[in-house]
Amino acid sequence: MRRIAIINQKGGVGKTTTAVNLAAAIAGAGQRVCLVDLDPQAHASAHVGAGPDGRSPSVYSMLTQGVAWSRVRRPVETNLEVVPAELNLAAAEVELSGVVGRELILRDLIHAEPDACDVLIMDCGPSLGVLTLNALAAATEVIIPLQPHFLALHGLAKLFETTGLVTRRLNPGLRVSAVVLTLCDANTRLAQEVITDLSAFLERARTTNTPWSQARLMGSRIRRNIKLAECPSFGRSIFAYAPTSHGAEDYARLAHEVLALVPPV
Amino acid sequence: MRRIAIINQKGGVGKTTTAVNLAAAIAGAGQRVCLVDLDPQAHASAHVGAGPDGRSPSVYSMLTQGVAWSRVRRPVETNLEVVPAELNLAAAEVELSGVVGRELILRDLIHAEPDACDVLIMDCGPSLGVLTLNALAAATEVIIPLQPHFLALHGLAKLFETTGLVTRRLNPGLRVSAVVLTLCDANTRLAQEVITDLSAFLERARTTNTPWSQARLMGSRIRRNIKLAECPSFGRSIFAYAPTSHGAEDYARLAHEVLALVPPV
Ligand SMILES: Nc1ncnc2c1ncn2[C@@H]1O[C@H](COP(=O)(O)OP(=O)(O)OP(=O)(O)O)[C@@H](O)[C@H]1O
Ligand SMILES: Nc1ncnc2c1ncn2[C@@H]1O[C@H](COP(=O)(O)OP(=O)(O)OP(=O)(O)O)[C@@H](O)[C@H]1O
Ligand SMILES: [Mg+2]
Ligand SMILES: [Mg+2]
Repeated sequence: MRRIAIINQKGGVGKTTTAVNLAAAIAGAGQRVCLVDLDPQAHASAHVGAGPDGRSPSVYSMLTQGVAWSRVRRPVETNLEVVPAELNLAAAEVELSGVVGRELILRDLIHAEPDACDVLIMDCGPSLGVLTLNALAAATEVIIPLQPHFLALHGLAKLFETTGLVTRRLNPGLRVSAVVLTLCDANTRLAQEVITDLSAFLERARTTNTPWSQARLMGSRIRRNIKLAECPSFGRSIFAYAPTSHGAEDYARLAHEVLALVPPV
Repeated sequence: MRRIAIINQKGGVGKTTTAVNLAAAIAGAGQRVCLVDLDPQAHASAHVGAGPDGRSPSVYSMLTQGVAWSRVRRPVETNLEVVPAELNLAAAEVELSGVVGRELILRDLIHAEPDACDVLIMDCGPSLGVLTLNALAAATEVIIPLQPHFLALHGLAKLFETTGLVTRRLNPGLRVSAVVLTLCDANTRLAQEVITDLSAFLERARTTNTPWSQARLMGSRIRRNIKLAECPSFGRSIFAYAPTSHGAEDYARLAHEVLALVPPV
């Protein structure tokens, strides 16, 4: 099972938009996908029409009560299941703070059902707290959506540092496989400067012995497209909502690129 | 002292951009302003050239060691001082979880120095955790930057609920004074629909007995302008960096509107 964590502690850089549309594209390509929403704000859940309803079990039940994965995930499309989040998840940081192995709870429940899906995609909120650490410990790879703005690289360095810690202490096989440019106005000087610095940063890492030494800057860039902001309100992916839009085009290209990445073995 | 908390748990909606440029505008109008950075990612600090340097005291020292406000704030411009954040702040949620009155620490230190400034502006990260609760408990008013996208109102309702709790239990005088449309592409149907729903939502609240019953939707809308994304990398406000840009125009208008609001007495 390929297990992808979508991570960036910076807010509003397209993590959820990427998690949902990548999941939809890979499901559309015939693989069984499970989308896990690890953000208490539950936007990915709402985006696929599985927003909190006060009674369905969520990832919160998995983390705090050890409820089995099979009892929490639910189908939303052909080949696509979701494990929704709920608002109570916001309390998890404090609730789990004393628990031994608190970063490994999700992983253990995922490992217990190795045939549940082909690709697991975990959407994280803008934080490097216990929820994101559970995603990092459960993942085989990290994909980082990044808006080419000031401080994007600063945040990336911090994220790599956290990934390095998890790799050393909890999950030796973890790798950063890709960085994806999102909300990308490529013709602005700011974006060009950040992209140049980012490419150099990733190149310098090639010869290091780090979990990000083989991280690829995806050729597919996600351009700003209002259709991507509209489709969540219809509970659909961009492919269902606006299949000929730039948003659909960009995420289809990205999905091809991600599927072509050799997942860490 | 007018004490403004800039709050929205949704990531990347322009909280920091608003906090910094509003602070700069109000300082430029001759009032003494103190900008407090309550986000472990310290973007507001970096934006005014006071990014973490590993040795200057920060708001972390105030919250965890009770260091006096006067020992932590530092001048960055005429009439503008900053209390920087630092990365260690990320641990505050857990570090303070057992502390009695953990949401009131900032308020007590602010109250101890009532003449420190005329206007306090607190920039919060994308969370409703203990750092944001300290801002809410210390504030006289809340200003909410809001990007008119799907789930903006859903998040607003949650934010109002949290504000209501703080008002009831910790800070009876707290009010939501304003909602500011940010990253606003007003000519898209999505933005128009959200703005319509938002205006109706605020109107319905007028007759209620809630801390948001008098919340104004600001006439000044912050349009998307690349200059606003560029100026942080120069450690300047939009007024210093690009004084004739739309970004400067919009934030100057907003500052006028905010200064004209009758602050809660
Ligand atoms: N390429 C794009 N074009 C237009 N709008 C976009 C694009 N990508 C994302 N958006 C919109 O921008 C907003 C932020 O995106 P999104 O919620 O995916 O970011 P996020 O990183 O998941 O945010 P958070 O940090 O709050 O979890 C959303 O309203 C989304 O619909
Ligand atoms: N009106 C605007 N036009 C163009 N870019 C903007 C505008 N407002 C903010 N930005 C840019 O968008 C990004 C997100 O804005 P900002 O960091 O202020 O949001 P935030 O709500 O503070 O995010 P977080 O939730 O991570 O704290 C930043 O790179 C910022 O420079
Ligand atoms: Mg998200
Ligand atoms: Mg911010």
